[in-house]
Amino acid sequence: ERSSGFNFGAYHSLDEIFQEMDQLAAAYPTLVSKLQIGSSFENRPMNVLKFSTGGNKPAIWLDAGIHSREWVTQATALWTANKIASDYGKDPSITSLLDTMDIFLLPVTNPDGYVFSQTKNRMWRKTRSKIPGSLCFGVDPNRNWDAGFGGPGASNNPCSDSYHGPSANSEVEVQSIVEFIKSHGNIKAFITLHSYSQLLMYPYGYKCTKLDDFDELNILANSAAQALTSLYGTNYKVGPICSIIYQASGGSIDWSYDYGIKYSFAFELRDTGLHGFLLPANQIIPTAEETWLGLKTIMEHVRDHPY
Amino acid sequence: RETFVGHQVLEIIPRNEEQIQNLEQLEAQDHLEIDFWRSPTVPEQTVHVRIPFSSLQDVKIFLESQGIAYSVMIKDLQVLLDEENEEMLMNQRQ
Repeated sequence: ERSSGFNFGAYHSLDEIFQEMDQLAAAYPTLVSKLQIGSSFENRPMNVLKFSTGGNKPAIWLDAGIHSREWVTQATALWTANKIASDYGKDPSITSLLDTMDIFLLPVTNPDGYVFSQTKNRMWRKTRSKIPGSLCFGVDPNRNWDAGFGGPGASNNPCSDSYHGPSANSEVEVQSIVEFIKSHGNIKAFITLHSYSQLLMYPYGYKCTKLDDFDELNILANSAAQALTSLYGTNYKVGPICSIIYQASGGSIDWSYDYGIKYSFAFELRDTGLHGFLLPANQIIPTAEETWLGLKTIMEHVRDHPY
Repeated sequence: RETFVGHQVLEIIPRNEEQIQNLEQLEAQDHLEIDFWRSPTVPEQTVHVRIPFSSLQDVKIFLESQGIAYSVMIKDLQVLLDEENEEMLMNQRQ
């Protein structure tokens, strides 16, 4: 029986998160494994949890914490990892999902930024790469994907919090995910967790045109948001990035959709109580619980609508 | 460790497109070192922006001169950071 005593309702250091990922893999050896898909700029591992009942199944990709200061996302991802592992064999929906598909979960997409936000600057959002010719560090990794790279809604100023970087995929953290998704070859959903503003979005952000699968994604996103709201009444807005936030180029779900992953979504988790990126730890578990209902709705749809 | 003593987070509600443009101009002024937590999008949609102590006066004067309504959402960011840090330390001890 597991006895790590890990507190999912608290914020943790990167080392503690990695230790808990190891614990999960050890506690559920037939379901959970840890794999390293690359290393960050400062050489920290990009650790992914793979949930698989065996075989080469189509898969769902989940990531969290690409913007390092959004701590509730990394915490939610870890709670979610434990939920998936512990519900397999108990919850018929998750059991059926994992009998049909694999799940890959990257709880800390920007490990350098996460450590920096815990040790030097709580408000740090970017990577920590060195920009040649500039005194400033880091690139906004959600402006660095090869999707309308360098277009509207991204800055070319290395000192800006939304700096897009010198070229698409210049950030090793982004490049590692792109390579993994391409090499896997059978990812059917790409879901990224952010926090602030309570939104559930789908492409596009780099352009404001309607995507081919608009109707299906819109209906699905609304169902997911309804499921999420049903738990604690947290209100979500649903729509394409461009129309419900603003035009933003180089984002991950635009890349994944254009790459052929139809079910591409981005969550902006709760910030109720006007705490911003300083969401009190006692809201981690409620946030994770409600997010889980939205995630499950999307994952069930992906399972039931193969393409 | 960078401190955020005296940094405030303002909640701003732009009433029209012109005010949104004014806020975008503000965002482009790098020397103010302001950090939009929720950027301006459409009229009546709330905007949240963190402002360092050194830029507070300039920003507030600008907002008032443009007739843009705002309120203080977080009075001193460092107070919240200290609380968060204390909570993390307590959890680590446990």
